[in-house]
Amino acid sequence: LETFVGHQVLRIKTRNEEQLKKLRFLETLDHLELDFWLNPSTPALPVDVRIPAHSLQAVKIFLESNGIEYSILIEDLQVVLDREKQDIVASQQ
Amino acid sequence: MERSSSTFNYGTYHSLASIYQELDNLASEYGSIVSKIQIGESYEKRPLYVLKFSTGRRNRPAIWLDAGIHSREWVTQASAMWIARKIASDYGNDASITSLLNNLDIFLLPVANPDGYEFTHTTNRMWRKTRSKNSGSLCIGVDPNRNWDAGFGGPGASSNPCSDSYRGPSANSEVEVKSVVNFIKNHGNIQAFLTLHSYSQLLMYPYGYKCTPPADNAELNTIGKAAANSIRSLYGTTYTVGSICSTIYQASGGSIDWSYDYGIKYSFAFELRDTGRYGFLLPATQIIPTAEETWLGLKTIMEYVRDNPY
Repeated sequence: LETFVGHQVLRIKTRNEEQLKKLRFLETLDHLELDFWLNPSTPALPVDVRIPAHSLQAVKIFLESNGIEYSILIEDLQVVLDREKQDIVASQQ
Repeated sequence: MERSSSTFNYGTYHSLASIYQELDNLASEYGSIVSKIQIGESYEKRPLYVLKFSTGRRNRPAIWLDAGIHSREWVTQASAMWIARKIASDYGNDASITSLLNNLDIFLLPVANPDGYEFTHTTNRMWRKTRSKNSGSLCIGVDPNRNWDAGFGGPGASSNPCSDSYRGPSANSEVEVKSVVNFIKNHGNIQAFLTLHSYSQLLMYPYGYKCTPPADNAELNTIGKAAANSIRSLYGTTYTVGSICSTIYQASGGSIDWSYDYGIKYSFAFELRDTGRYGFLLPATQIIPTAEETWLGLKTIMEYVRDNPY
């Protein structure tokens, strides 16, 4: 089973089309291996993106240097997945 | 905890095998109105099972409901299972459902992408697409909600097989999509096409592949708003209602665009709750509340379909 230790999910709130465009640019950078859970769409909707540990710092620097506001939706994805797994095992028992 | 006579716990996530076993249990426990039919096989040869809820003669007007086309959105498959049992157990007890099934059939596909779902349990919890091989690429899978013959290949879908929104080599290239299309065309009397996704609490109608409003925009918006009100009445979960393009973005090759263009007027896509913390990784404790509120929205639409045939 693939693990996601250190992966974080950021919830990004954009203010305008310009900032959405910057996120769409980020989407094209395959080496960052970003997984957009909610794609950039309109400033009214958040953008949620799963970021592997190796890309976290670069992405956060990019967001902060462009004045794009974000919060951490999931601090460590593997913790959530482990709990989900435990729930399944517990209910089977 | 919602329990049927089997040991299936509706308040937790299940493996594909466990879900398929429960389909058999439901068909035997409510044999007078529920039957399990197979509409095809997935790419990796897993059966595509549909529950048929019917009380009468052949080829009645019917409602289609599917879940789990994006495999990692587990709350949708889990909600579909709870809803399946709710429909079966409410028949004969709830006047509205009894009247509904006395006039219409319901076809429910709880796991529209079984290969992807199995893969999320065994290998990669984040998997969203099908598991088909893409010739000429090492990357696997197609986004099954970009593969329908509706504006196929247009904006909002990727031509890159490694992308999570890869549209596929051609419309209906994915056997999971083709099987549903064939079933609906062969049935010939589907009045509503409803599909469950997660997340972000949206209730959407066509179009996604273009941004011009559908001919029935006003009616669909009214129905959508009534359904969203029903959802909110239970736990206060608020949904946004609108066309795909006006609500989120242009996305070509989506299922409800195909069904609407095929003539199924009542075509809606639900993006279920996220409560703002977990995205599609909702804790199992939220399965039943999510299913309960979603069912109220679906029921509102189904009652409208029953009362407004076309």
